[in-house]
Amino acid sequence: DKDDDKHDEL
Amino acid sequence: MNIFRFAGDMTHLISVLVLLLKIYATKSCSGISLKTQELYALVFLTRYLDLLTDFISIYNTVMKLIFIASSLAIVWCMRVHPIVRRSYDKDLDTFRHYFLVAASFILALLVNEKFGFQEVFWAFSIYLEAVAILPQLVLLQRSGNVDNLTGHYIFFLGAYRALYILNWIYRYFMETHFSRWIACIAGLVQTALYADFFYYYYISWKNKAKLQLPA
Repeated sequence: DKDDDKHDEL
Repeated sequence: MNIFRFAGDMTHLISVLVLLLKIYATKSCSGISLKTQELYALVFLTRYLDLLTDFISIYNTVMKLIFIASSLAIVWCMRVHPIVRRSYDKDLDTFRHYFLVAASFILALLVNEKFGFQEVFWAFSIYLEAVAILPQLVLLQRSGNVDNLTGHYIFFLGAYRALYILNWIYRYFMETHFSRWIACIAGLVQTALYADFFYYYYISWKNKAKLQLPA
């Protein structure tokens, strides 16, 4: 889902 | 967020604070590569394009703003600040870093998670960050003597991505569909580039001697 392909790391 | 990732972010933040301290306390940027600092500013500007489109958390947004602002402030200091800029080792900082930018961008066009504007620039920033330390390490070899704060700066800068590797290993085992191959492989290359620096940093710490890199 959308959250997966967000880069949640810096 | 796991402890490895948080420790990595804090180590990265410490490295930036140590560099700002060095420049502010000594009013000098001797031993610091302006090219590496410019590459880091480019890394943050291209990696955090999602700053305005994707909200992850307050922490994420604040840290991104800190890294962008601090990297631009350091480049400004080394280029414009009337006192600091005089101590820049212009004739030692000769690495042709434009090749690193070009190679990273070409690689990002070829190898990315999705062929989109933000994703290509994200991959570009990952590849560029992996090699951005090269001008600094070359400058260090050439200038030989390393002042303490510069040594600590490079140590924390190298350590942060090593902690990220532990974070990726942890997430790989703890999360079902976790795959960050691009970041992971680039992170391994990035950390490996520090290997000899880490060795000499450890020797100087063990012998309580000044950090010396072989010319």
